[in-house]
Amino acid sequence: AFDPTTKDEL
Amino acid sequence: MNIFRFAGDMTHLCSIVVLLLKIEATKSCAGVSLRTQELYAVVFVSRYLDLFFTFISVYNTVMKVFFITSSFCIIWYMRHHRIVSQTYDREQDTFRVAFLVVPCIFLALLVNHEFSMVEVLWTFSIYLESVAILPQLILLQRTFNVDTLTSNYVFLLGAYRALYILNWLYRYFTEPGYSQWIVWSSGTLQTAIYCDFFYYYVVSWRKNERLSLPS
Repeated sequence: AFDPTTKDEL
Repeated sequence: MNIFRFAGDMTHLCSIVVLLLKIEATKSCAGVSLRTQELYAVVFVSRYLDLFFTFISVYNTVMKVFFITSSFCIIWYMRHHRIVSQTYDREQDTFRVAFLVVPCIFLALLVNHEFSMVEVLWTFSIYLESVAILPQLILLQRTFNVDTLTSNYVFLLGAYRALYILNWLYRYFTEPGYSQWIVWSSGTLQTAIYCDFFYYYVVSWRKNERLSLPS
C-alpha cells in the first residue's frame, strides 16, 4: 500500500 | 510518476523560470512580492532536505536542485541586483510572514505523518506552501501592479495547481491505499488562494487595460 512518508512528489 | 504530475512539475518550474526571465529582461521586479519569493525558498529548502541522504531518482534530484537554485536566483535579483533591487516595492510589500510561518510550524508539530525532524520540516513546507502566495496577493490588491507578473506566469501557476490535483485524483483511483490527507488538504487550500490571486490578477489587468486605452 502507499506509504505517505515516501516523498516521491516535489 | 504519471503524466499529470510530470506536467505539473514542468509548469511549476516554468512559472519560476518565466518570472526570473521577465525580471532579467526588464531589469525590474515591480509588483513582485519578495516575501512570497522568500517563503517559497523556505518551502523548497525545508522540503528538499532529503536531497542529501535519500536518492529517489535523477529526475527527483535534478528538479529539487532546479527549484532551490531558481528561487534563490529570484531573491538574489530582488535583493542585490544593482538595478532590479531599486524597483522592489519595499514600502508596499509589508505582509508579516511570521503570521504564516509560526502557525505552520505549530501545525506541523501537531499534525504530521511521523514525529521526526525531516518529516516535521517536510510537513511544515507543505503547510507553508499553501499560504506562501498571500504576501503576493496582498501586494497585488494594494498596487494592482502586474508589470512583472506576466499572464503566462499566472497561467503556469494555475496549470501547476490544476495538474497536481489531477495527479492526486489519478493516484487515488489507480494506487491501492493511496491517501495523503496533509498534502490534499493544504493543496486544496493553496489552490483556493491561487484562485483568489487569479481573480485579482484579472481585475488588475483590466484596470491597467482601461487606464492605458487611448481616451
